Amino acid sequence: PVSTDGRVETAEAEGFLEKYGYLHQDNHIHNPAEVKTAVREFQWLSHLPVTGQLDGATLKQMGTPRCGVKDEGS
Amino acid sequence: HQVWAQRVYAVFTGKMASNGSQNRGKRYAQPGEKWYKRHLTYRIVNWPRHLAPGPVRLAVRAAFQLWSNVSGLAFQEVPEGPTDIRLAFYEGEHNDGASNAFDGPGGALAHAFFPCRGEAHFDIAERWTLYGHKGHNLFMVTAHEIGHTLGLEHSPVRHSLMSPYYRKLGRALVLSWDDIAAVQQLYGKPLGGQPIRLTGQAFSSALQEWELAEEPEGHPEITQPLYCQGVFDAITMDQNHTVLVFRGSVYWTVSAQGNVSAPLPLQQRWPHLPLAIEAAAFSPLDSKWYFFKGKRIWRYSGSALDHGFPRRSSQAGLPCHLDCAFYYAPLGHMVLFKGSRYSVLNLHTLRSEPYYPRRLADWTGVPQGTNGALTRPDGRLYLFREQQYWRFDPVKVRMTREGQWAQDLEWIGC
Repeated sequence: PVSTDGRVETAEAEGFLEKYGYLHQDNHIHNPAEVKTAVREFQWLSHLPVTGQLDGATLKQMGTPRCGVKDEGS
Repeated sequence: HQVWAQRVYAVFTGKMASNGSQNRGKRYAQPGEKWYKRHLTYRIVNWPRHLAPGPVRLAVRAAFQLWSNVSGLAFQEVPEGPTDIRLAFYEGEHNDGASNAFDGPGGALAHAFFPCRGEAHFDIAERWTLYGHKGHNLFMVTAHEIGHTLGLEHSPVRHSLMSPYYRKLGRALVLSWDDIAAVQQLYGKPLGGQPIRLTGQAFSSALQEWELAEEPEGHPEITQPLYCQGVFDAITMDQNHTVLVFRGSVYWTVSAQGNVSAPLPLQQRWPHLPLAIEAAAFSPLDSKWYFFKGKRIWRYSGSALDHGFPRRSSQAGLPCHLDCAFYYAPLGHMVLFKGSRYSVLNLHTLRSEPYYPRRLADWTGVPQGTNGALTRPDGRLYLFREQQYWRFDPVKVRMTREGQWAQDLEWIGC
């Protein structure tokens, strides 16, 4: 689910990070440190400032048209 | 068809630059996940809704050729029966597991599986295109997904083909050094030695040749112009009530009596136009032709480009990448749709009228993302989106009819 301007809402960000291999998918429970690391990896691959924060640019990038294959290992 | 295929190959080999960089990427699936043969077969299982099979087959062939040009691989299309790689279009959940279900327009456009599963799946709900900026370019997405079927993972290299993000077909080289290094680590260099690389421009030129070659005279079983099978990029009507339908690098004319021309090269009538346009409008106010693509506007008097054109849309205070444009007599100006808003262009000042853009809701019932619009001699405005049309009545200021244009409108040439 994305908001009208194509941005992924924060609540969905963890689902996105799971789908594309940044977070494990067991029981869907992640501690803040795991999420921060996952966000940093996603920002690095996406050429965004690596802050570990789910800022606007990061959420918007998650709504960008892309390939459905996981990013893990890249 | 073979003559055409040789012509296309000549376009590719004639438009290549050799690759100098020798960087080494490390991006491929776990060791062992590669094909242990160099000649792979592929099949297109089904087709996107609004593109004719011919150009789709060309795009897929070109996408495979992209990789065979730079590696020791060779590919062959096999229309029926078992093949190494299969390409198919699906909607939503399609037996690949919930996390691989497609999500409609936008988001995940396609996905594929590493060797030797040999599957590449595309979201049929996407607006697939082979030209221009409306929709997602099927050639580029197919080339990316083929990379996965060969064992390549996503690349962190910006603008590489194997970057996870959709990349438009532009003028640049399609494969980056990283893409080439990764595929050569798995399958070696091409037998002929130096890899040859394809630019987006070369692909567009090859597709233009197809569109000119692929018309009814070459295929007696096709009785209608190509655009009748799918969508078009733009439509307008001139002072003689001749309708012009634009698609890719060609256009068709439909006379007031309903006679349809063969496909005509856009750039032959309007020199300096790009290979494909996003919006077109004839203005009865000044009898000039207006074309829009990306961030630029072209204006012609007949076939002569007016002085000072092309000019930037921003100079006129207009948005770029328009959906459609049309002259609207009740306003005495040109109207331009983009997304959920519309602008009004004053053709005397060539500036956007003040207090625009405004929300599309002013045009009660008009959908977003229209391909084109034109006003018929009775003053009614027809708007088109993919297979559908809407008729807008300027007197009632609302939609009064909608339907399937290829079936319902006898003046559109289908």
